[in-house]
Amino acid sequence: MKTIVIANQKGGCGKTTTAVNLAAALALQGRRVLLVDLDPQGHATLGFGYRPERLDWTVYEALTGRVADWRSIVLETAVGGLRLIPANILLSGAEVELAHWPGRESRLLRGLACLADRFDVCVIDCSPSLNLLTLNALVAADEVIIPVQTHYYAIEGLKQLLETIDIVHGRFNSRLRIRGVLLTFVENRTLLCQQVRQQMRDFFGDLVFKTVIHRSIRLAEAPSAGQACVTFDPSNLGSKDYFELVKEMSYEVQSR
Amino acid sequence: MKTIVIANQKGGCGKTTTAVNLAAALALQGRRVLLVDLDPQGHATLGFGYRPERLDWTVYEALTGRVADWRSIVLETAVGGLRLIPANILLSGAEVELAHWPGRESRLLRGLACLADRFDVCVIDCSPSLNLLTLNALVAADEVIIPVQTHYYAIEGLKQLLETIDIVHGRFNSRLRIRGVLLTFVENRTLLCQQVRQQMRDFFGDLVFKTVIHRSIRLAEAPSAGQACVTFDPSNLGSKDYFELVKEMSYEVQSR
Ligand SMILES: Nc1ncnc2c1ncn2[C@@H]1O[C@H](COP(=O)(O)OP(=O)(O)OP(=O)(O)O)[C@@H](O)[C@H]1O
Ligand SMILES: Nc1ncnc2c1ncn2[C@@H]1O[C@H](COP(=O)(O)OP(=O)(O)OP(=O)(O)O)[C@@H](O)[C@H]1O
Ligand SMILES: [Mg+2]
Ligand SMILES: [Mg+2]
Repeated sequence: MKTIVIANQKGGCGKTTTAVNLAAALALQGRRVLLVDLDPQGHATLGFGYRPERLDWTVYEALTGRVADWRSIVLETAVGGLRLIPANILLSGAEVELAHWPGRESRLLRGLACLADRFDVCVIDCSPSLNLLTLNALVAADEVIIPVQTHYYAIEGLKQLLETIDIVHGRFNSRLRIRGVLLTFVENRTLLCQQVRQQMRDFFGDLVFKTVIHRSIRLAEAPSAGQACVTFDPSNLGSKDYFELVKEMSYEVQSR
Repeated sequence: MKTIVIANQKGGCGKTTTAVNLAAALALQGRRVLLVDLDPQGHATLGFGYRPERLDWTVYEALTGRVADWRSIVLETAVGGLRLIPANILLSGAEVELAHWPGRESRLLRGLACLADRFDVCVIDCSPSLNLLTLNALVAADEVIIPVQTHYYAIEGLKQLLETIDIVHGRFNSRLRIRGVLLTFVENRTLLCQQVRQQMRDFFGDLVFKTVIHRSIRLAEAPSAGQACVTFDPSNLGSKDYFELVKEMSYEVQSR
């Protein structure tokens, strides 16, 4: 199982939208995919039509040892081949609860290990912070995708995220690598967008995916139908962008 | 001094943009305004042209007692009558550092008390989480403004935010009240936006400001010039919306 984490402490840059649609698009390609919601907001859980507050067993119970078998918290989704480990607001208590546990940063890594034979890919959605939960995701990860909105505030936090990834790579997880920087909410007609795109390429070079995710209202409408946009409206520009992303990622896998 | 907190744990809903432009618009009206950046991302600090990583004294040093006199961390801005208490990434250490201090939730309240005679209004920008820093802001606050993007994911976290505000009101700060829910990124032409606006009015009634903040790329461009949009491009729709908001808030003050 390959584990891909979607992380960026900047709020609202498209982490959940990327996690949900990438996971669904990979499943539509025939892969066995596990989506893990590691954000107490539970938006990836909501995005597949589950009500977070009604769930008894979520990633919180598994991380804190209240549930021993991680297989028992895996939920079905409407997309064949795609399963979900949900989250709800109780997860915000994990930070303090796990703070003094030995090995607190690898609880997720150990939990996912017992699921590794059942899935080809695991996608993890993170909250907008660099806290113990996001650290758990980075320790469990093979790759990180960094969604970046083409706005000024979006650029500033990247240095700090890269430093954090470097530290995790050095101290906890030498497999970890940046798979790519994904530009989101792209509107070719605005100058700001063009400027930021250029700055990203200057700063990150080939790490920036060729695929960009355009601003598309359907991406924001799909969650209210409890679906990923790639199944809700597959011919929409936003969906096509995520299909393109999967193609670009798959191509690289073969060529290595 | 009246203290207004801009809070919502949903990322990217326009907290910083609202804090920066509201503070500037109030200062342009002739009030003495203090803007406090309580987000380790330091975006409100960036928004006025300061480089967070180059600052020696920020709100972190004051909250943790490294600086005794809060007056020494107040910075000037290009807007007359507007001062700033900056933040940088070190602030993310405050959470753990203050965790076991008695009175940890009122560090900010006590610090701002010694500045109260120098300002009419204090505006506080929060990070996208409900942690000890946001708790400090709510304990110090007279009023909360909740920016809400007109998207599906934006609605879900509101219940939790309201519960948190209720708890703070009950246990720590009986002055605290919700000043209003501010709809942001509004685009009248999309169905999703109209639906969410209606849902907000159904749920919140008069708590929803009549003023809405439209999507306007100038609001996103202004920070790269180190300015609030209301001074960067005062005739822009985004700026006009914030001037409207100040008018709507001022009117209420008089009519009470
Ligand atoms: N390309 C896009 N075009 C239009 N809307 C989008 C796009 N991507 C995401 N959205 C919408 O913008 C909002 C923010 O996106 P999303 O919630 O995925 O970001 P996030 O980084 O997960 O936020 P948070 O930091 O709160 O976790 C959501 O309402 C989502 O539906
Ligand atoms: N009304 C608007 N129209 C267009 N762009 C906007 C608007 N309001 C904010 N923005 C831009 O959208 C992005 C998100 O806004 P902002 O950073 O203010 O949200 P936030 O809630 O403070 O985010 P965070 O959760 O990361 O603190 C920024 O790049 C900002 O410049
Ligand atoms: Mg999210
Ligand atoms: Mg902000």
